[in-house]
Amino acid sequence: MNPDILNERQKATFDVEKLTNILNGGPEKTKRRREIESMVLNDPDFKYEDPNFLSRSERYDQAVRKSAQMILKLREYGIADPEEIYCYKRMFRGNFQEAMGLHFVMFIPTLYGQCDPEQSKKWLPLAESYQVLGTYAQTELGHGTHLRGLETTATYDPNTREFILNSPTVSSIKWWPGGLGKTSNHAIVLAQLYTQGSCHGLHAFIVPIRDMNTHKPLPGIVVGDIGPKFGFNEVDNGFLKLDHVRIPRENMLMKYAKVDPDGTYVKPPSAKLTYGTMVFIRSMIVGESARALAKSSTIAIRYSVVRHQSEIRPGAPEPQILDYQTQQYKLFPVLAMAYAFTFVGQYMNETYHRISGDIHQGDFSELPELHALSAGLKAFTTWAANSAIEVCRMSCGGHGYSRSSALPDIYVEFTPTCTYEGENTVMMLQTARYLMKSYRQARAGEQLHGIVSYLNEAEHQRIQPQLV
Amino acid sequence: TARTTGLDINDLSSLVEVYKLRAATLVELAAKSIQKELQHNKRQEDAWNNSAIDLVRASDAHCHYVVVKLFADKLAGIDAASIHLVLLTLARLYALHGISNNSGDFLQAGLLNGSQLLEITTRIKELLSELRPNAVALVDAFDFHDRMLNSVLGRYDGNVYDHLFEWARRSPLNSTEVHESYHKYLEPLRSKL
Repeated sequence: MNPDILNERQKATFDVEKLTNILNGGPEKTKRRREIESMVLNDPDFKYEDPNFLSRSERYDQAVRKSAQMILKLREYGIADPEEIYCYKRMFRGNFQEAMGLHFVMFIPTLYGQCDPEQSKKWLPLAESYQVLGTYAQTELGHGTHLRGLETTATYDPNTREFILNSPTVSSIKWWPGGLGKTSNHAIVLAQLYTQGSCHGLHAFIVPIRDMNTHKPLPGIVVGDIGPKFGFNEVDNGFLKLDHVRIPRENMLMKYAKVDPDGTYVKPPSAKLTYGTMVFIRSMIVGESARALAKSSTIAIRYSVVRHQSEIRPGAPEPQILDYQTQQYKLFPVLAMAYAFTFVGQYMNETYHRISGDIHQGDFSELPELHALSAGLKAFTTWAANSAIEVCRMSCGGHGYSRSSALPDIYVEFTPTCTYEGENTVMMLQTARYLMKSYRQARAGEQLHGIVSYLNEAEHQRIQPQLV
Repeated sequence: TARTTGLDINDLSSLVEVYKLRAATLVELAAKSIQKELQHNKRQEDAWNNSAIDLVRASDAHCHYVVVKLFADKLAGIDAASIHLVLLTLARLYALHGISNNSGDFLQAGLLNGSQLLEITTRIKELLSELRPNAVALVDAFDFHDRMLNSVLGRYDGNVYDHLFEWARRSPLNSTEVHESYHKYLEPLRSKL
């Protein structure tokens, strides 16, 4: 043990284990997390080369191997609780992404959320046995957060009772979805639904894209990897061009909206149904912001007590970097932010689980506020964390530029959170829409509820500067 | 004469209050910007777009208030005195650092005056010193295993330099003492010159 860091630990004024339990949600959770982590740590199958020493193809190969192994291990250990699976995966993937990530976090949850009973019977066993490997293809080369702009079409043919999926323009080619390029053999494709001459907006369709035996692309399908990116080297973000691909009518996810065999369109009961998934994903992203900050500040602060540099008092030994006020001013607010966002992530998780019960009972009353709040907090925390990781990296001097520090990896794997699942500025404007609506209600004398109720109070209790 | 506001920079609930009022002020400013656009006969969509900067600022302030409020709420539920104290120091630092970084908003809203801003800067420095002894323990509490962190600089044992050297030596470029490019390009080059 480095003597400096040993000395630091002896200065602590509180019980570290107790604080760990608060961060994990209790001693039981800490204990279980460590058990699960040790399953990965002590598993000889999980010894891997540092991805930084591998080529892109080798990294993807290693990632697929790890994903396949992880699936078998989870079954072997009987880990089925979503939070425990998430904990296991965090340990086995470290600072990197998972090749099959979208199969777990988007494809399967969408099947659960949007298949009707018949479709569930068919698709869920296939997806959960990995016969079907899926992704979620929404974003296009020319269209992202603004969903109404997506161009891919799904036209219903009542004669054959099929949908014809097509990419009418280059800008409509599906672009970015994780696992789309080389891994998946099916995709849930978001497309504008046309039937009986009318457009009914975006709907979800299960589209086979590769042969389930040879894994070769099917007729009418042009699919591949979009090439090297800033990070996410383990993920085959892909492109998908559809050339009048026919799929059976039963492949449209019809839990809510439906198309009858004759082509009649049946509207879904509420436009808010997809909100739930978005709120869940965005709440998870708030937790990722906290985790990225916690890792970065751990690295930077530990290194700053080991590193000695220059002098504060002439002739004295080189002080630890962390004794400089400027270094404290860089790192301690980041540390405080890591704790703040951890508690926000816990709050969002608890709130999401609390209201998702209400949603199943058909009570959507709190969903609009949570939808607006999760959009804003996703943007707020990812923007702040993105900048703070860079502060941590640069506060480690030259070694912060080495991949061995992990800070470049943490940065490039985290920074996409500012863009995916809703580009941050668009998210902030979505929250603003809810704030403006609440503001108008408050001005009209309505009593607001929840976290925006301060807009009622602000009218009366404004703290005014008083002359002394 | 110095003007005082109700702000007590050592009282976390008072800090939550000023974040709340800053958010309310910015929400109102955004709403008034839209109102003004509409009064100039702009369409609703154009009024919205011409106020987008204000709208983003209002949302940012709203989220910032939520984060500070939730930090304070969390503290209310922690009874271990030593942990409560160190987390209170972190919460104060987060809130005051946020005010310092966004002081224009708070000054513009009349929630703060110049002399209080100086006080805040002084208080931030004090909080940095208060945190210094607990810095490593606070990151240890995140409980990241070295294999998860995968960082030579962030190792739990702090033995950075020998592991950094060992990591570099494992780099593929060092798998041979003489890289093949020497014989392919440099040696022929030198024989020609």
